[in-house]
Amino acid sequence: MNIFRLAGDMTHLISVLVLLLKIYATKSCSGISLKTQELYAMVFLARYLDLFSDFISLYNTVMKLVFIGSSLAIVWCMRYHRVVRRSYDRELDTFRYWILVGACFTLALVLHEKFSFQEVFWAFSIYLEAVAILPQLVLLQRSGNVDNLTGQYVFFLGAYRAFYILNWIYRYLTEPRFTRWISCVSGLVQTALYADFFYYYFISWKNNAKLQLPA
Amino acid sequence: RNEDLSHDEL
Repeated sequence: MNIFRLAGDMTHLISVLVLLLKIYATKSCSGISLKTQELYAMVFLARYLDLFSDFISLYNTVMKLVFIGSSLAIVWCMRYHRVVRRSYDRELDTFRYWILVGACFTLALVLHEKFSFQEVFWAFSIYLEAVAILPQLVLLQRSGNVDNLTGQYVFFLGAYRAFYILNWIYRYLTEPRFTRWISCVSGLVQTALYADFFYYYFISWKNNAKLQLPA
Repeated sequence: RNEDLSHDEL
């Protein structure tokens, strides 16, 4: 564990807490893409298949349970909670993400570290996470105004993978046999997808103005 | 356990 990875995990945890806060405090999920939340639930379920077979550390196991539990809870809330579900932007959140799921799974069948059930699903989860934010970014552009908590949620969600890139550089420099090309390339693509959001987020923060994404 | 394949990152 290094400081970059810890910072990345904590930033990821903060993004989940900000989202839970927004939904719980405002009893509203307006501006949040259910599609992205469902993709993240798939990412965690596919990635943490080794939850019960490989014990890495208490921290690792607890964080996996937190990410799986929170993503499923958010999807449940947005679908079935009688108050929250009313504020879901159903007509704006129309990204056909099964195309993404199919493409990522196909890629995982071709490109993986080892051709085993667990490794193919692990690679699938890495590719899927790289594109999971797309429905959310599309929804933000369609809905125009971005409330503070939603903006912060997306910001922290993007920042965590940027910390992971620093973690991979650090591990590459300090660990002799460290090579994680699948994670690194996907992580770079994932962070690049946030580039324009980060740009407009920074501008709005500098001008102390509301976050506006160009339609 | 095959060390370098067990994914120690989240």
